[in-house]
Amino acid sequence: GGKQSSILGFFGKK
Amino acid sequence: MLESRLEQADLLKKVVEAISGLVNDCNFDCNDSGIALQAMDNSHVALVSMMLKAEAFSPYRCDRNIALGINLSSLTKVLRAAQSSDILTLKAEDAPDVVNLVFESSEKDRISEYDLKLMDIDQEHLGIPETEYAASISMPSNEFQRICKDLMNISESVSIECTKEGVKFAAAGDIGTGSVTLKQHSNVDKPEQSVEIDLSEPVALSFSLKYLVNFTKATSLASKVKLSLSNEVPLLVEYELSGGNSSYLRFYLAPKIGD
Repeated sequence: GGKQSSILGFFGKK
Repeated sequence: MLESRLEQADLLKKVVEAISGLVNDCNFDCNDSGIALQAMDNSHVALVSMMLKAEAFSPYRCDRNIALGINLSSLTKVLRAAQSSDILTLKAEDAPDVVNLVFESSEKDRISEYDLKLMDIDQEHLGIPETEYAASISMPSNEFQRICKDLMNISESVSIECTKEGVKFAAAGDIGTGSVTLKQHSNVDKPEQSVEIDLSEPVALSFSLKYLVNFTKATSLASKVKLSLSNEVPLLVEYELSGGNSSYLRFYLAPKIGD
């Protein structure tokens, strides 16, 4: 279970 | 201009097949070091990163940076015309409207030529931090595919726990629970069957199986897959491409967090 996180929370925009 | 020749059209066919379930349109960024691609899925849960090094082609020529904005379902349609063992040449002008694809049969008695219209894709690139992962697992790619597909019958999520005992994939759903545990082992005769676990600290994370099963569409590209994990960061699933020139297809998957 758990809440799906977003890739944007980990990798910043260049 | 770009001119790049792949000995086996199969490589590009399989890469496109492996990522087209996640991404619709993306730029193939060409420069003198090779052809790269980075794209997220629509819901921003997964990221695909591909690098085909210049050494994977013979010859390879690209004088300046060229972005080929490609609709992957259109590319799939064109690549269907290529036999797996055909030689594939990609060509494009600087600032191109089309990419030219030529397929030559290995017997050299047939040449097929297609021009695929390009799109203008305004794509942001994400900075992927260099990460020292707490655990990395190298295992047969078909075994990873099997585990993901089997556990998807139980639940939509899988927990991956890596300790010095081994790596445990576990799912819990309405009908019950299931798990697969792999221990490190070396197979001297068939090294592609070995499971190697490199652990600096224990890791436990949960992920969506729908995405993992999607990633395993890359299984036929490489006999091994490498999973890299650290607590609270995206999982890295990596397939090596075309043997020994550090070309790769990588998938990153954001974890499920909390309960």
